[in-house]
Amino acid sequence: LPSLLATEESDGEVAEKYLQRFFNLTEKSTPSSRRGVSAQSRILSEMQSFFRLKVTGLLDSDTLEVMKKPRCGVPEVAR
Amino acid sequence: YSTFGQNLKWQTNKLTFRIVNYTPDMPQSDVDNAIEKALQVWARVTPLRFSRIYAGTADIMISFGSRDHGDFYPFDGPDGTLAHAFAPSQGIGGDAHFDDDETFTFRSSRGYNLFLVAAHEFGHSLGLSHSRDPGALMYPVYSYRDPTTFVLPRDDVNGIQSLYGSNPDVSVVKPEPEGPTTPNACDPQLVLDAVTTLRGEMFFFKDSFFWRSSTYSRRAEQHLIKSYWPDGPNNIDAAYESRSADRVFLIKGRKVWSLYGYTVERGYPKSLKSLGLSKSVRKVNAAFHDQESGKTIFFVGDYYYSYDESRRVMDRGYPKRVDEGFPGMTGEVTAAFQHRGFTYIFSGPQMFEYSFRSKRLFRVLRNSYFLRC
Repeated sequence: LPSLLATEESDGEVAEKYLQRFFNLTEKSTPSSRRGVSAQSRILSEMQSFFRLKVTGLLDSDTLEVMKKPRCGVPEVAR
Repeated sequence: YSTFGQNLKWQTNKLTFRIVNYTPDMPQSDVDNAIEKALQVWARVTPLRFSRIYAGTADIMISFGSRDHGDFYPFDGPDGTLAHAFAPSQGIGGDAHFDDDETFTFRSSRGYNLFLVAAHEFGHSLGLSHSRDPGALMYPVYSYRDPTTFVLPRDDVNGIQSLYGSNPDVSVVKPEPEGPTTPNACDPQLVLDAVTTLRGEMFFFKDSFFWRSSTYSRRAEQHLIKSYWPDGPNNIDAAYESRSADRVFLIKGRKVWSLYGYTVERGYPKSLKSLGLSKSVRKVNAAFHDQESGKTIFFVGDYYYSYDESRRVMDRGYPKRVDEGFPGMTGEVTAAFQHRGFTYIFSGPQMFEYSFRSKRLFRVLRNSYFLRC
């Protein structure tokens, strides 16, 4: 059963919000966008490259760790 | 470094700033100090000059707010986003906003150091965007550095001078010390300060940085030492792990720090004597702990000492010459550690792979062998 308590954001939500806020991800990940490289995966690669992480386009623990670090609110890719 | 673009810069070198309100975290005088010091970081290397106004609209309006504070970029509560600022332009351009759900401090490493956060945001106020250089002030992720010894890193100096040029008064003012550059793990001439294991990972220290590498991570991560251990030392001489005590010891000069995870243990730094070394030892070049024999080996100049951790005494018959224990090692030992039963001795840009027990030299490798270049 879904928890009645407020739950922490899932890693996916953290990542999506991060990419929207700092790397101008505008598209929400939807089943249709799963054909080919999704915008989210492409922009995630951009973020991984910026932070000198291994560029996989996949949300891994190293990438998530960077996303959770305290930081400046100015985006890397301006809208 | 990167900029918002050549035309997104101030067209005058004389800028005004105004501190609109204050955070309750710090005395107002400390806020004033932190802000002025942060602006001077940029003034010292450019023609830019800042003057404070107390009313009306300044080029750089500085304020503290939380959540939605009226600029369509709401803050997010504690941690996460700490502050933001706007590129040079009329109106909101240049303004810097600080998230008052954070705890800001001035001199300590507790909370977020307002001077460091402000200096970063004022880089944006002046036209710099984020840098990919993890040692740069304009790197987007916060990391603590000692504000009393802070020098604007070379990457940031290059960035701001690409917009405004250098400080014309430098001939009058004491020349600015050269900003630190960020060491490159894949530099073939890289000479490491120290290497140690830490709970199954490998830590390679250089200047104020370390690289963290593990067999699981696909890439060595580079961090500022002080982003992990704010009260730890930069530019260390040696490091080793005592697995039985679950501690890592960092040695710098005649002092030793004990790390337990992210914590620098109370009562440290202590003197080298606490490691069993005699008073005559002034500097340790490298150290490692041999799992098999339970000895900790300290390299001092051309010699090495052997300390028996279980009996807590220095072994008799030491110091011995390094090339006696490690045949073929004639250069200065700069770092040492053990990994999967092999003992790695670093000398300059080379790493020598030994069996500590048989004294056999297997291979000579590059320093970056474990750094996954």
